[in-house]
Amino acid sequence: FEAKWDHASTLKKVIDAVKDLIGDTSWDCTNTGMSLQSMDSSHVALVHVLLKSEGFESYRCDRNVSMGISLNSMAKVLKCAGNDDSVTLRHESESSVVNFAFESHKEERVSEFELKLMNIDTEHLGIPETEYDSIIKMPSADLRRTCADLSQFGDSVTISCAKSDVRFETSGDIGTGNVRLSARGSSDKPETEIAIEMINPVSLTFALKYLNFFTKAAPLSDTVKLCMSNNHPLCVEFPMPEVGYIRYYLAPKIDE
Amino acid sequence: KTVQSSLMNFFKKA
Repeated sequence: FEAKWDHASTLKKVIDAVKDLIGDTSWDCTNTGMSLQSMDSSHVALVHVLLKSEGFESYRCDRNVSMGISLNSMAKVLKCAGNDDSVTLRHESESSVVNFAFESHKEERVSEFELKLMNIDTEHLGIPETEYDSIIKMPSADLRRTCADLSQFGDSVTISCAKSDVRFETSGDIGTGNVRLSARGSSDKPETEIAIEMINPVSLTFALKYLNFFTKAAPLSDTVKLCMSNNHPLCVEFPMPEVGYIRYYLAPKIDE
Repeated sequence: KTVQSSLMNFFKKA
C-alpha cells in the first residue's frame, strides 16, 4: 500500500476533525481509497471518513489492508509535516508498522516516521440507505457558531426544520436560546447558501457535546449537510469535492 | 424528559 498527498494540510485536518471523538481506529485501504468507520466509546456517534483514490497525487493498494492506528499518534506524526509538504504513507503486507514520509516541495527536507500498528477489533455497522425527511445545506461556519453559542445555555439542542427555515433551540439553568436560519440563495457565492429541502417537517433533539465534536471538521469544507428524519440518527456530512467526505451520525435523544 | 438513545438501536452490525 502506498498513497501520496501533494499537501499534508488535508490529512492533518481530517485527523484533527475525528481524533477527539474516536481514539483508536482502523483505516481500511482498498484500491478505491482509504476509509474508516468508528463509533465513539458510548455508541452514540459514528464517524465515517472516505478518502477516494482519485483525490491522491498517487495511490496504489495491491491487497486490501486494515491498519489499526491510534489517531492521537497519527496526529503527533502529522504535526511533524509542514502544511505544504507532501505526505507519503507506505505499508508492506504483513508488516506491523506504517511509514510516513514528508517532503518539502523544494525537496531540501525529507522526514520519515514509522508508526506501530495496533490490533483493533473493528465493529462495522451497516448504515441503511435512508430517504431523509429534511436536508439542510448551510455554511459549516454557521453550524459551528450555532452549536458553540447554544452550548453556553444547554446540553441539548432541538433542531426543527420547516419549509423555509430551520430552528435550533436549547434551554438550561440560566435561560434559553434559539437560532433561526432562513433559506437564502446565492448564485455568486454558493458556499454561503442555506438550502432547505423538506419532504416532511422534522423535529429532533441531540446532545450538543457531539455536535461540537463534529464541527471540528468545518476547516475541511465550506458547506455542511444536515440530513434528518424523525426518530432516526442525524447525518452531518462535510463534503470534500474530488477528495471524499466526512460523515458523522448521531443518535437522537428520545422521550423517556 | 428525554434520554440519549444508542446508535445500536438504529443500525445493525454489518
